[in-house]
Amino acid sequence: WAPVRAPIYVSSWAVQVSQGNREVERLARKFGFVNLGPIFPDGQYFHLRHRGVVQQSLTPHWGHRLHLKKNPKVQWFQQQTLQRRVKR
Amino acid sequence: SVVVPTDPWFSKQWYMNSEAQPDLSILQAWSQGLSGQGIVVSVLDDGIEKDHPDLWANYDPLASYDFNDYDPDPQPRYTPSKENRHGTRCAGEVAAMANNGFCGVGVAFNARIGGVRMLDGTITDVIEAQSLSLQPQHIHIYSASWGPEDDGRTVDGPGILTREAFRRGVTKGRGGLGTLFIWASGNGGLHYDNCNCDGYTNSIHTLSVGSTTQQGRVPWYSEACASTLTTTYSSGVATDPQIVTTDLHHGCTDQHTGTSASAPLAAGMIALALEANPFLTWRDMQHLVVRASKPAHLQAEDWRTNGVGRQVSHHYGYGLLDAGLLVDTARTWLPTQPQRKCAVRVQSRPTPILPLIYIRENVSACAGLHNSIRSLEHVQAQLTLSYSRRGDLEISLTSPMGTRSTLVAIRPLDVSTEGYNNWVFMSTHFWDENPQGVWTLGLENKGYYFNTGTLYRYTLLLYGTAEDMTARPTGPQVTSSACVQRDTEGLCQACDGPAYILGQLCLAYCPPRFFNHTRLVTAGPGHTAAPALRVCSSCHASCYTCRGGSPRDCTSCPPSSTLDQQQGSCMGPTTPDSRPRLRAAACPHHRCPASAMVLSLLAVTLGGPVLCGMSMDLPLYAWLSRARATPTKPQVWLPAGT
Repeated sequence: WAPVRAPIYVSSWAVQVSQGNREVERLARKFGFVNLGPIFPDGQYFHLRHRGVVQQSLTPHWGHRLHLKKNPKVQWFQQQTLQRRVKR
Repeated sequence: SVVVPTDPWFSKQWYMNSEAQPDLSILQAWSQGLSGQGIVVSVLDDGIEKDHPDLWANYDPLASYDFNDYDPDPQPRYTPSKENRHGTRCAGEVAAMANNGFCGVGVAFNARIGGVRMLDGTITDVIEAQSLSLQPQHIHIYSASWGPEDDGRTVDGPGILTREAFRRGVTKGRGGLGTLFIWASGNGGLHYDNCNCDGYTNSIHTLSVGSTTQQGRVPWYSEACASTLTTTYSSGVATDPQIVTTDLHHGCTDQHTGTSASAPLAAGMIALALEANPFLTWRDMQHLVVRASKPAHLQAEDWRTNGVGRQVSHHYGYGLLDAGLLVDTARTWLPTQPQRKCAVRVQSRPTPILPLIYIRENVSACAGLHNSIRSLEHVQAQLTLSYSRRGDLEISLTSPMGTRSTLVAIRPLDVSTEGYNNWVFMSTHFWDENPQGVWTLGLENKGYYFNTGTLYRYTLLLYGTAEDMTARPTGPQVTSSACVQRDTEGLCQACDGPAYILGQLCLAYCPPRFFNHTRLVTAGPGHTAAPALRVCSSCHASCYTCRGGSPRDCTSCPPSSTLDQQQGSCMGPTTPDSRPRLRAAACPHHRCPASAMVLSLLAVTLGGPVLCGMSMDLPLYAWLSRARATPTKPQVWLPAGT
């Protein structure tokens, strides 16, 4: 079943690159991402942001998806979506 | 130690100054000299006013970060409406200073307090995962008072990375003892929401805290659900007193409200328990909280006695948390054996959901296998079903010992036609019960007569241990004897009595991931030979418990691996590189990698800088691949601007 509302994609990605930060920096430079650093302390998962992508979109970014998918150094990636969270 | 603080607003802190009867019994814990010393708590929220006069001395920059702006300063963004006061308020409940002539006092007034600014901006799975895995070897307790919308129609939970952050936290955080995630159960009472539709509070890795009023009533905002474990005080109707804490602009408030106010009180009480016994695992703490929560004067229509004789309610879990009882129990708690998980696929063929159906399954609880369970902890029902109006369907689970737990009650505002897609409902109500026998899942239409639906998949997930928890004897005092000789770094060299040395402490037993042995001490020049030392030393990283330091000395394994009895080793999905490599250097960066247990325990007991090591985790990719092959919890998107 599809969600009631489509996810809202934002201009950041989680990527898994097992070669670590140096390889992610190279990847970021190549495709214009900003490397915001590791997600977990093991240094395999990184948070990337792209300033050239609209901050909120109803569709995932086709071009960057293709770049990341074709890159053999990228084991996994996910364009981030907006999470609605409230204080209690 | 401070027994009765002199802070001017302490007289307003009715929930801890004996004004309410019973109160949270915090004075009793303080009178034992406990104040959260050496414990680090981080509040994940909209920031923390680090220069607040009641917080600055306890503020810990290592336990803080700003993931909204990606800098180390978690200072809130100030606005005319003070919308970012929430984190500062929650932080003051935990660790506001004592006896400084200002405001009131925090429950753990000597604990170090950090803040993560992560709610004041775009929130994504990455931001949540990064926040929940900030400094897992330095921060002991994360307190979170937020979640998906409590509007009575949302079914939402953590994303794939955040779930991994929880998993890593409990398996690797705090040197392998497991990070403690304390969560506010939710404010959706007015919308008849149910906190089992919130994947954060219903996670087995979080300790979910509900609220009660001073009079022991269910507050108007309170959500009932089976995953709530315990309760602390908070606000009620307008005439009820609220919670006293620090506020933005160096202020104080006596108007902090909601379940947001309850979770930090519990986090502070848990900090006191952790100070009393720093070697408790994340599951030990949940066992302790179950035992230290009492129905007291809490009023609800659904108090029931479960199969092991404990009273439990969907509004309050096991009842009002008692700090005195919590620390007393913590001091004598014997470590819980490794967690076992037994999955029972009950139904995988489509079955029409009639107005009322029961699905019964005789369960052996994996008897005869390495993962057999004698005493339950969490129980989950993973369900995939369609339904014409989701909120009309009430789902219940009854254990072989006759305890009936409502997994989700009707939610009148949930008109979704999506059903539940592999949603995991959790109940804590069967805690310590024997799982063997017939489990009954009940599905009942409690709304529109013509509702229809189909159950596609039902898996029962049992978590627990091989031990009969109801028959265990009380252990000895954990820190039963005092250290009588220390070296220049404060590490204990000799205990007053037959205890084991671990870092700064003398312990009655060695905790999980350590083994006890006797170390011969050679006499130095001019000294007579010293008696042999009884010490706790580290197990190999692959073991949960062991009899020696080699990878073939394991006696039990962490949940991700299984014990090869003949080899004495733990076999599991670990990489060849998974052995921790200790590095005796101060952590150079705010996000240091996982450290070895000894070093983190030293940090706990000494209160000094955390020493860091390295470890390699199970590749997330393999896990992600599995998760993608299996549909996960549905994400429900709400209109913008809510």
